[in-house]
Amino acid sequence: PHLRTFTDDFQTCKVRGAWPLIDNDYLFVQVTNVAVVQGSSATATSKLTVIFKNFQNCVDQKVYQAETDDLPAAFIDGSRNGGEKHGANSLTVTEKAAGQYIEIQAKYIGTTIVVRQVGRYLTFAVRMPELIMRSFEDNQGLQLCLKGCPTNERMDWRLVEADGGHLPSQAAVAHPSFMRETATAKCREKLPVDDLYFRSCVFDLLTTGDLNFTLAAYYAFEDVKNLHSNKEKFHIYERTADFPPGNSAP
Amino acid sequence: CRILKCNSEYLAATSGLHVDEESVEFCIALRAYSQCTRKTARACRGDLAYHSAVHGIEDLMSQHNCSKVGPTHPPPRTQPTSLDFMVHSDAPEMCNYEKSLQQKAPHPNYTHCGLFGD
Repeated sequence: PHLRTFTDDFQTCKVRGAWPLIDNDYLFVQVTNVAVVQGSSATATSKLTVIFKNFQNCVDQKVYQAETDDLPAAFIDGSRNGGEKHGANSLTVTEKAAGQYIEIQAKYIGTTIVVRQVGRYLTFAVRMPELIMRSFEDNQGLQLCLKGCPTNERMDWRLVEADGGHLPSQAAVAHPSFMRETATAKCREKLPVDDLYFRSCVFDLLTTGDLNFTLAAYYAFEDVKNLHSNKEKFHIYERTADFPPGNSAP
Repeated sequence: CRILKCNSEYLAATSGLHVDEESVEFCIALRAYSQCTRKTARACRGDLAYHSAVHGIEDLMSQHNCSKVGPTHPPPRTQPTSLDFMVHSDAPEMCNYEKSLQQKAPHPNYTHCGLFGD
């Protein structure tokens, strides 16, 4: 999937299987990614687990789990808040659109999590105070949201672009007519700015031919607009390529 | 070896705490102390003060039934007022990150992470 880290780094990763996104003193988030088409190492998220750790007199430990076609509006114990403690309502799950969009508010740690199902796959977004984000031990382990994907798990999507916009072999059989021009036009409808969300969208359409990925990129950017604290950093542009009109290279 | 720094941080965190009444915060401070000593373990392996601290932490955690797993940072909170002591030490304000920060840092820095697509 495409990953935007806490430091606004943008990567496309393989990370097939289960990987931790966040692992700090208050919160643990893990995603499971599966291959989307044969012949490509591209994967997408099919499962997401969030553990809110027991916190003083505010909340009990709560686990939220979503899978493709199962986006519950409750924790796995059926509850929608933080349990029996004095501040239980400082942790709540809210269904914004049934089966498509849920939001978890963890006020005791100033954190908001958005989980969506778009097509067959899940998207994840979080807003978290920097102090909470940094509350972990040095040896606590990998967190994709913190340092991004390991180098050997990153994908260079320019290889796909260099192919002239043709699809990887197996996907090409499934979607022979899906060329770069079509993908670009479809993505342009939802993402008019030529940033990395737009380019992710084109990559995903070229890789899968699945138009739902256009919406996934669109909603990911909507979540940035809602959750990111710096309006100047909503868009991220490719560092080594051409820059959009009006934006000079740093 | 920076064991003295760990000692100072622990003393600062527990100064003014009434151990019997504030066991949750005491355990948090002990876990933080333990975490700090672990970070200095290699550099302090021949330091008597370090080994003394490690054993002392274990004893205190056992005495106060502290779990080894749990938060190591108390939530940022404003200085308690006399009203806080009259009502609850665990009043809902401490369960609201932004409210608890209001005096120290009215505009906390927020970060964002997102994952989508294929």
